[in-house]
Amino acid sequence: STVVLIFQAPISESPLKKDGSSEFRFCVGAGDRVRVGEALGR
Amino acid sequence: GTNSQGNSFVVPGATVATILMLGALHARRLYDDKKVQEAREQGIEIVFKPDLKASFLQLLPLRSISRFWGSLTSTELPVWMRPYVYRAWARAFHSNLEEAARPLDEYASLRDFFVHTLKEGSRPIDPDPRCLVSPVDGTILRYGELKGAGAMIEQVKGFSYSVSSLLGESSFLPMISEGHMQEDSVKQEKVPGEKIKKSWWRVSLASPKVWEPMSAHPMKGLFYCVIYLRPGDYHRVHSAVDWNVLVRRHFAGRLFPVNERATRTIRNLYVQNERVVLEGIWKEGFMAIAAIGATNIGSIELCIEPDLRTNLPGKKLMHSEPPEERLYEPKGVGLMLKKGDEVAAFNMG
Repeated sequence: STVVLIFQAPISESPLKKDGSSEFRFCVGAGDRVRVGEALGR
Repeated sequence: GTNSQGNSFVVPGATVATILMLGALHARRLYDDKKVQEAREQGIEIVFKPDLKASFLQLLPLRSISRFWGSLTSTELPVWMRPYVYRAWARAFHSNLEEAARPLDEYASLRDFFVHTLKEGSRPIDPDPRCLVSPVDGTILRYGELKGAGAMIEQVKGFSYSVSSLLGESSFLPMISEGHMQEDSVKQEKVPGEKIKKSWWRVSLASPKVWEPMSAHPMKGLFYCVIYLRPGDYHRVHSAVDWNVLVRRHFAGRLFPVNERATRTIRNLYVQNERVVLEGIWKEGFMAIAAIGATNIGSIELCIEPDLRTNLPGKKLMHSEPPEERLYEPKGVGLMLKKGDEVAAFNMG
């Protein structure tokens, strides 16, 4: 089976300002094994 | 004499021929899969390529096969046999038996064992309030930001499906313009437990494609993550964040396999398959999760709606048929879930 997660999250306010202060970033990669409760992104 | 003698020759011959054919098909399958593995190791992108087997699958009564599999695995096993059967399953599909919450001989059937819960503390939830956690055990297939009109997710290179076909005509899915979402004038503060401000919905429901000029609030993007659960994985679904579930949509669909080969050869796989979509809102805005069934796992059970049944016989599979939808009370607030709460479970049949 498969689960698809779709969600809104902050992005950087302007392409120039990529300080990532409030920008959402994934902390996983394709092919990674994950378990319930582990961070997918912050 | 010749007639019965003829028959006694024909039957074994046909049997041997069938076994040889199946063996040849299986060998070909192993060869193909090895090629795919080598291609991936060389960094060659796997591309979408329908094949004969995918067309053949279209003809099979997959839902009936799935229900038959479910009734087979629901057979109660003698207590002495249970540990042997479940250890064999665990060895074949790399399940971790140590984590099962109960002793093996307490699971009456394979189906009962398949949906076992875990020992307390087996899955610690990341405490960081800024993070979104994995709702399941599995393998990350795809992830990223949805940009541009249409919001398409790549199934594999060369084939994509749209978010709106996956989730259904969502009245909550914010419009997407140039790939960014602008938070409207009303900021969603700590949504869970707090009434959702009407204006947000009014804006998102009625908002035209063109958005107001940059508002004082941070821009929002729409992100996605596709996670594949192997047969031996823990098959319960948990909440990725603190959120309010506002609506549930059940799509009675096909039950194609969803393994790696199927994603490479079956068009619109996730949009055709039986699935349950939960949609709502979290502190950063829109949130949805789609639980998609497969041939061997046709059932999706909701902890928040125990009466829901999927993979029912006699359902007409018309693509035009709208999903069966339910809005959770109280309207506009829905059901509140905390990060890590159990939400649903996949099961056989």
